[in-house]
Amino acid sequence: MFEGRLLQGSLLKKVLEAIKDLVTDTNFDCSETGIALQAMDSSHVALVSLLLKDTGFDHFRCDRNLALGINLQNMSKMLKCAGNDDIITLKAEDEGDTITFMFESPNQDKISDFEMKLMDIDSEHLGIPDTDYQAIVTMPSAEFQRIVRDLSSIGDTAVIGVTKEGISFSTGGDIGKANIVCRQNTNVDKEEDQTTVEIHEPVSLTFALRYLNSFTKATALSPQVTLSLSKELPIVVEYKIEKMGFLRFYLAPKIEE
Amino acid sequence: KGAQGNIMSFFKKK
Repeated sequence: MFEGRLLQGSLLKKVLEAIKDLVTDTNFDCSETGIALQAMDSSHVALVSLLLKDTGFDHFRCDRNLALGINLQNMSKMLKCAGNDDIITLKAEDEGDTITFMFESPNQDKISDFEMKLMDIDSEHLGIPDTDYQAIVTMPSAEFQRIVRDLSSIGDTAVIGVTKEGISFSTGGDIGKANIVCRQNTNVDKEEDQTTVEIHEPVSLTFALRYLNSFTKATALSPQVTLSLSKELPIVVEYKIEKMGFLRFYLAPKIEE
Repeated sequence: KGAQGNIMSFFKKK
């Protein structure tokens, strides 16, 4: 059987909110090392990769590898019934066709069990090679969210450029143009307000703002976001999940015609 | 603006 008890249940709620509009159905791959998920959006432009390590759970048991086929909208409906401070336990039998979500209130005076039907999903896993990216930028996640939202009101695509001075986001549309530059900034008080640029080669790529906007639904998971770029490769937008792992989004660039 | 790339053309199926 599989069982995972997560003291900070709100993390799971936030993960679902971040991916439920991008991916419809996906397998949660459970093994003794944790829970992993890889899924593409329906148009095969973006890919989501989630890792929740066993060590981040208060209790974790997985007797044999299980692929739990889940409709994310339905799972989100179930998790919305959990309080933000609730402890969430996931449970599934090896041969079962359901998953149980147990919610415990912080002072243990309310225990709820929600049972959800699983589905059979033929998953297509893609191999993501280890890549030395030409540019890696870490910046406040709220700042990235704001920039992407602001640019979306002006254009459909954004050119993201990284030089050793910083990262720039540019767009254009019927009403005009916009260009935002965030410079490397490591002498701020709080580490989470820093913008750091690690660069081997300047890089500039064009992406659909609609997808970048969707990724920023993960902002609540982490105060910082890491953007990794290389010429002619998908951008990686990574939100680290404290003590547990990460939520990564890969987005294919626009290609010159 | 360019054509939208497909993620499967960058990462091979396992």
